[in-house]
Amino acid sequence: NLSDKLQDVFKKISGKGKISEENITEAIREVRRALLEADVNLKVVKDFINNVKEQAIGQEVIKSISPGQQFIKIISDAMIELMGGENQTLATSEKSPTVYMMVGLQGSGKTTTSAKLALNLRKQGKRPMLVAADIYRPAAIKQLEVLGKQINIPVFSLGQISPVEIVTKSLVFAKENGHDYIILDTAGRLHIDVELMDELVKIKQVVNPTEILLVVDSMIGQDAVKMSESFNEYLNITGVIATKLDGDTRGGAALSIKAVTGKPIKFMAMGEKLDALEPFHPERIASRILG
Amino acid sequence: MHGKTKIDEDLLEEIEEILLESDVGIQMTDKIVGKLRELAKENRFLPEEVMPSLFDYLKSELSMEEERIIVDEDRLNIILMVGVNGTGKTTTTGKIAAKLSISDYSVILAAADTFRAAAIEQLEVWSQRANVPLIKHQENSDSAAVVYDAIKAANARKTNVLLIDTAGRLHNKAHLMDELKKIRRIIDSEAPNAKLEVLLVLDATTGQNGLSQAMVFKEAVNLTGIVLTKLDGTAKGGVIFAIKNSLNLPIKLVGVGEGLEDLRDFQPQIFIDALFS
Ligand SMILES: Nc1nc2c(ncn2[C@@H]2O[C@H](COP(=O)(O)OP(=O)(O)OP(=O)(O)O)[C@@H](O)[C@H]2O)c(=O)[nH]1
Ligand SMILES: Nc1nc2c(ncn2[C@@H]2O[C@H](COP(=O)(O)OP(=O)(O)OP(=O)(O)O)[C@@H](O)[C@H]2O)c(=O)[nH]1
Ligand SMILES: [Mg+2]
Ligand SMILES: [Mg+2]
Repeated sequence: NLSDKLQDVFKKISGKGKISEENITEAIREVRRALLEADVNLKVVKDFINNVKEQAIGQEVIKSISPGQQFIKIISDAMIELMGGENQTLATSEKSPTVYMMVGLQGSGKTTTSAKLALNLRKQGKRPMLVAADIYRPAAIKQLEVLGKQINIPVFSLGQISPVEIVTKSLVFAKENGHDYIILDTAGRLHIDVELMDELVKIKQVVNPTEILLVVDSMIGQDAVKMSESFNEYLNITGVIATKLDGDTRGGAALSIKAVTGKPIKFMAMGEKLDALEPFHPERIASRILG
Repeated sequence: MHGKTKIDEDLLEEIEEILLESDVGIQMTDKIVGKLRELAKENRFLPEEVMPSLFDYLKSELSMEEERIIVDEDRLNIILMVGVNGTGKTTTTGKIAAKLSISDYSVILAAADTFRAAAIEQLEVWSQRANVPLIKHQENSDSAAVVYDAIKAANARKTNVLLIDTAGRLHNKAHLMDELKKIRRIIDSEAPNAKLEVLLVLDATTGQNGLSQAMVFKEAVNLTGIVLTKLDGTAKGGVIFAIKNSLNLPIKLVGVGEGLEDLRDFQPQIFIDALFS
């Protein structure tokens, strides 16, 4: 793994006191390889490495730990700083109901995550409701209804009519029935599908969500950047939820998405069960990426 | 005039970037670029020969026998769809069913995802769209039992093709991979003479994890091919080079959309052109 490779690289330079431009070149190459293998986007890798290089050069090699370990720590700290430290809770609107809008590519986990968020809110004593705004995918509405039943949370659906109309009416329903949180499950779509991306923009205009959460499959590769930039451009997303982290993917996409959109990763989904949702911990993703 | 052609380093770097950004992965990219350097040296390429040679090399890496799904008309054909969550197994099962049905084969679908919410209902819609019968049990029943019944039905009705949709599962979950192995055992014991295709449904947006997926699923149920889905997006699916290189698995089909007809045979030339477009 990277840690071992860096130990070898730095064996040659230990005792020389300082990390310098010359002795760091091979170490940087190993880090670049590790990040690319972990699915961090190529452009993000380049920027990140230059950044780390600046920080590392001139640093005194601390006597107590090996240079390899020190270098790993610099990288890990830089990653944690890049990904963390932001507002990672979900905001609440001053004007009830608060609307959370779930968006993302096909199959990323929006419907499952919508139910997880709803359960989370209910456990906090709130009165959430789910809205079935995916009118395209076969049995999508049924899927959300089944999940809603499992956790005893009402699912608002009007069948396969326009999603804009569904979400408009869901606001009325929420107010009339005392729901303080609305979670909108939308259909998966490609960021290059202009018509469907405009549909999301219309939904946003109509319900004014407090959070627009991009749900991302953690096994996504280089496409994470194009995709998240596009969703962000159309919608000005407020946060990201990384799913399927119970798999063995390294999850470098999380770093890429934070780096290019600047938007915080708020949650990590770690399983198919509806309680498998945790607040985002950057140090856990950093250690996965570094392998 | 010495006969040694040195490839333009800028061009090589550009090729390297395109491959990396297409999810080819650093190891496979190094192998490809290294091979290109070697070919350029051996054959003393002119600058305009570099790209065509690269394309030819990549095409040879991806092409292989058994690239198509061919129905054997003299016995039962079983197609088992497997893969991690959300990659497009159910949708692809529906598309394949439609394609086979239009070509006048008799088809039965088996709803062996008995776990996920509304999975059976979802496949039911596809069976109606493709106009083929569906074998299903109750939600939360035993998936192996569905497979068993489906094979019985297919044999009884002398069906050409039985398509089995399974639940998505992460390959690092041993108990879920065990369930899949059990399904495989049932197929082997109840339909020993059937022609079996085991297709890994892989999302084109997947990064390097695609290689582990292919390795683990292959080890568990012995894959015969791959369906690469969601190629209508911007992801290039470059991880298939590493998969082909390590496991020699053919890409048989590609998914290019969410509709019934959005299924194509894999064409290496088209795939490679798309990488560099
Ligand atoms: N292992 C695991 N599976 C997950 C996780 N989140 C979702 N899934 C599974 O991923 C698959 C897709 O989830 P969905 O919730 O249907 O995804 P979606 O984004 O709503 O899909 P579309 O509506 O078709 O775009 C299902 O099999 C889920 O059970 C997770 O954190 N871990
Ligand atoms: N754009 C695009 N979307 C696709 C393609 N294939 C499937 N999808 C979409 O991807 C999402 C997931 O498809 P499913 O067929 O439910 O995937 P699955 O593998 O059966 O999911 P699980 O059973 O939950 O593991 C749906 O929204 C599909 O419409 C494709 O080729 N292109
Ligand atoms: Mg959904
Ligand atoms: Mg399915």
